[in-house]
Amino acid sequence: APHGPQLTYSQPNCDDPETEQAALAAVDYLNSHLQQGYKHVLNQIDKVKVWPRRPFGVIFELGVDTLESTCHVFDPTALANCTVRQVAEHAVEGDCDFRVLKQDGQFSVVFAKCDSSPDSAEDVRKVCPQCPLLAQLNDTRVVHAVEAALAAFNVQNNGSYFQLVETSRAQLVPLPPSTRVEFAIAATDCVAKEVADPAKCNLLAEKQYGFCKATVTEKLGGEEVAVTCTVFQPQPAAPQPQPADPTMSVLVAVDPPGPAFPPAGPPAAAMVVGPMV
Amino acid sequence: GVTQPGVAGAVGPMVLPPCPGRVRHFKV
Repeated sequence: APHGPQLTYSQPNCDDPETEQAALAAVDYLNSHLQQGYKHVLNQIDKVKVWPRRPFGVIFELGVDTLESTCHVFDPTALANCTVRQVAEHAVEGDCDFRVLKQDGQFSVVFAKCDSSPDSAEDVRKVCPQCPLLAQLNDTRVVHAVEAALAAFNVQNNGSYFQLVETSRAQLVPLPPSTRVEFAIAATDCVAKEVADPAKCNLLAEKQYGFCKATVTEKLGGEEVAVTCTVFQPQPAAPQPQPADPTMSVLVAVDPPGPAFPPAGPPAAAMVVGPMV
Repeated sequence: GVTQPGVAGAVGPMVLPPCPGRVRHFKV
């Protein structure tokens, strides 16, 4: 039960520097707890209330809009160097509520809840009438494109066999008929050139992730698979990722269909945030 | 025709609403 005067909040300007600092700390927290999809950047602070907190400090209660970047959450690139996904690429927005404690000059997030949603088809069409929209990740063409691209990557790979972790986004392009996919992969204890049964391969204890972009184009009598994967340095127990390895690219013709892999994760629009306090 | 000159309103500092804040990229 409160003693003395009731706690009252103040409402600073949403663009107040201290409010922005709290929002940036919250977005950093969000990105460090996302386990799939892409990092998000701060777009707009919708609302802010600042509550006194006993015995010390203040709590910022924030409403924040974010935008999806092109950096996958496994990509160690600093957020400041990640570009925002443009409307023509079918942007994805995040809508977040945060509570951020400021104490002794330090910000720490005590509550986070975010939902994300893709921009409307109408908005994309307004900017780019011919641009492909985001496709369902369980579309058979998407599933096949990811399988074919990963198989093509593993065939050209002299190291570990890589498994699919998630399909992150996909677009169906009408002309030329092709499927664009982006997906995350992880190294296993199998050697790519020797793998007989991918189901028996296990992820390495020191997780080594990668991120791939691929286009599978329908051709007469087959298809062309163009895939580029960036493999990141292995992650020790404390996740402090280092700069990325050189990019590996292959461009090969592959006869459909490729081998089976684990199912894709939920749609790109789903955003999973780690433990809430 | 002759028209009366308009009465100028008081010009003061523009007060922006405190929230929402600026859009950094674009609005979805």
